[in-house]
Amino acid sequence: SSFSQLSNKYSKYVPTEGIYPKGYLVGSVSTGVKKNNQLDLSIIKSINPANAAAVFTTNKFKAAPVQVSKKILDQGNKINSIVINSGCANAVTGANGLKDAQEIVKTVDQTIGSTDVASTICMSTGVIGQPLQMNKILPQIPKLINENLGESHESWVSCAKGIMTTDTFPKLISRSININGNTYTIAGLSKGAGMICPNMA
Amino acid sequence: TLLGFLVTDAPISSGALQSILKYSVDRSFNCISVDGDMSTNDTIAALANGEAGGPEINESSGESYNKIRDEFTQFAQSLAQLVVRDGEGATKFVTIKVQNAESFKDAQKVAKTISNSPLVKTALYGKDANWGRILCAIGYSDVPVNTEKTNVSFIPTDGSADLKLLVNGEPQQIDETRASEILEFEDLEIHVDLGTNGDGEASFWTCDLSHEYVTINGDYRS
Repeated sequence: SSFSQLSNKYSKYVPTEGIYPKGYLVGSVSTGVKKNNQLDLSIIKSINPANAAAVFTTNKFKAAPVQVSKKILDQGNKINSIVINSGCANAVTGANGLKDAQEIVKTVDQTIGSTDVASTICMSTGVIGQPLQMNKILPQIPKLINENLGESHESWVSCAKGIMTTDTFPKLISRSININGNTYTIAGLSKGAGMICPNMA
Repeated sequence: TLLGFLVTDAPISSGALQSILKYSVDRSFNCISVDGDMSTNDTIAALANGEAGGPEINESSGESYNKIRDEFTQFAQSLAQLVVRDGEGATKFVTIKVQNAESFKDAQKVAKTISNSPLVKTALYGKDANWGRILCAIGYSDVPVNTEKTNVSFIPTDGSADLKLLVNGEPQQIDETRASEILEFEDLEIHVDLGTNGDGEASFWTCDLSHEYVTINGDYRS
């Protein structure tokens, strides 16, 4: 019964096709942080630097990637990429957690050839209080960027799967809108199934 | 943890993107609850790379700005609602709509309190039309309520007549068979009218609380 319910949700809410915004490459890879070779590292990359905005948790114990990403956005930098790992939240991990988050940002920036200022924001989700397994994550970043990114529907679904934790289905929607004769497209990914009562600012 | 990403090829200025994101998140991701816990990592980020061309949309763009802000808001609501539908162990998707509060913030506070009540959520799981628990949650929300003009109804999602549970503060004779029929649906709407002179209105989206939630979270770390 439980399996049937999960299967129903997947077929009901996961789109089989979509229309996606121009100029983005997305995808994911398995680093081995999550068990059974599940996808656990995703990247959303804009082919040109994009304007960026974010709202973050108001929890007083902000995870390292939240602190690092907020600082990068506060500098007003244009953003090329968002990198997200799942399986480990890199939260309550002290100074080493901050270093790890910065290292991930630096590695993504170097791989895409953007080295002047930080142009990547990072996010993590998963277990709190454990350090990131950098030995598993860092080597997979070049592979993900150089080999696993694409603009197809399958790439977007894969990207959505790479950020899942206890989620039973990837959350992905896309839509085109017309404003004063111009057609724009929005795509959205989300994840979350538990510890959910956000109040972001 | 909640993570979300909204990416567009529209040419939205940096300032406009931040204000659009805040407006839309306040009406979407900040209006959902699965279990009442706030993560250390919650983040919603937006990118706008302008690859679709067209004139830049900024906060002075008038109609264009309002239109894209409203599109973002609807879009964010759809994405946020998927999170609730996939809530750990969830079998129900519940919309709490609060009307006639003194302000939007009051309406939101009441909706959030009902959404986070473990007793309301377990009653929903058990398909028990326990309006008393809903009233109780309204009562401790710490916002002005006209108890003699408060109304609570279940709105079935098949378009059939609503089930009035409380009218002007008076409990109704509930048709339990009808209540059970409504609670059989995966989706349910609960309407609350606080009966004040204000016109504050807010919606919140939540799910039920099941045995499965405990099973999933009893050993998350290991």
